[in-house]
Amino acid sequence: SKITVSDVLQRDIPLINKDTSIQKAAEKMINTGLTHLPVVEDSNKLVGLITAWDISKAVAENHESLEEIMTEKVITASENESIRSVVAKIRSNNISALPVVDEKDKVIGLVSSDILSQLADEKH
Amino acid sequence: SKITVSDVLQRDIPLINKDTSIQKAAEKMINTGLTHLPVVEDSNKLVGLITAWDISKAVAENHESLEEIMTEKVITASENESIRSVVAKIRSNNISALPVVDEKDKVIGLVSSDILSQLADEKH
Ligand SMILES: C[S@@+](CC[C@H](N)C(=O)[O-])C[C@H]1O[C@@H](n2cnc3c(N)ncnc32)[C@H](O)[C@@H]1O
Ligand SMILES: C[S@@+](CC[C@H](N)C(=O)[O-])C[C@H]1O[C@@H](n2cnc3c(N)ncnc32)[C@H](O)[C@@H]1O
Repeated sequence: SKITVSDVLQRDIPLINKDTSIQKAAEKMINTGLTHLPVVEDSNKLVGLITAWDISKAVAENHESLEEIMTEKVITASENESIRSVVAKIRSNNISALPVVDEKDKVIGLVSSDILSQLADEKH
Repeated sequence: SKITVSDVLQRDIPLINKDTSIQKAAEKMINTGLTHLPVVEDSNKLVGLITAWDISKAVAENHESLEEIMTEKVITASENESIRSVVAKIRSNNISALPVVDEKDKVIGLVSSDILSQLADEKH
């Protein structure tokens, strides 16, 4: 049968809020080994995304606050979305992970190309 | 038929050397949209790897030179390696990409979970 996002998503991921410092966000990535941190406000509603690439941008361009480097228009996935649909979003946007949200934009978890690579089929 | 690393690897990737500054390495990631930079010496021989996560580490822990944050024991792939073997290396080491090298450790390209996610099979 067909697997969906809910079969592969990573739950219990660290979340930050808009007034987190760039250094604190970097520390959270190092402590968890992750490269993507959803930015949320009350009751885990998604407002943005910070990745290790954005922290590199802060270094490259001397940015001082998280809001200067945060991506606001986040490409997300839903729990019942197909793998084929998520893979297409990764390809067309040059991104490596998508926050998974419910119908109220509350963060449920993350689906990444690291996890999806584990489904790679070498027969083609 | 079975595809191998040589069918999916990304060639012509940016390379840096050990005396590149952390800021210059970050700038190269921003200019190319990439998150992995192999570190090489004469004739592109691999000596290390810098990722956007390492740049985040420099921010989290106030490191000043590339050599402080560079990974030296790099997990690599060869051109004729199977997809199944590369996928296992990604899973067991929590990494997102592997430099592809020849028998003299010269960098030929990069194979990433972003590329391998495009081979994901949703029937399981
Ligand atoms: C274009 S990607 C290139 C590097 C790498 N693929 C990555 O995802 O970080 C880097 C930029 O994409 C943004 N990004 C990453 N995942 C995203 C997502 N799911 N939705 C919107 N933007 C995203 C990051 O915030 C960052 O500014
Ligand atoms: C443990 S991973 C976690 C974050 C993310 N998966 C990544 O690959 O950047 C981060 C660390 O792994 C290292 N790393 C990434 N790819 C590697 C590879 N092919 N061989 C050895 N170390 C690697 C990076 O240099 C960094 O220090």
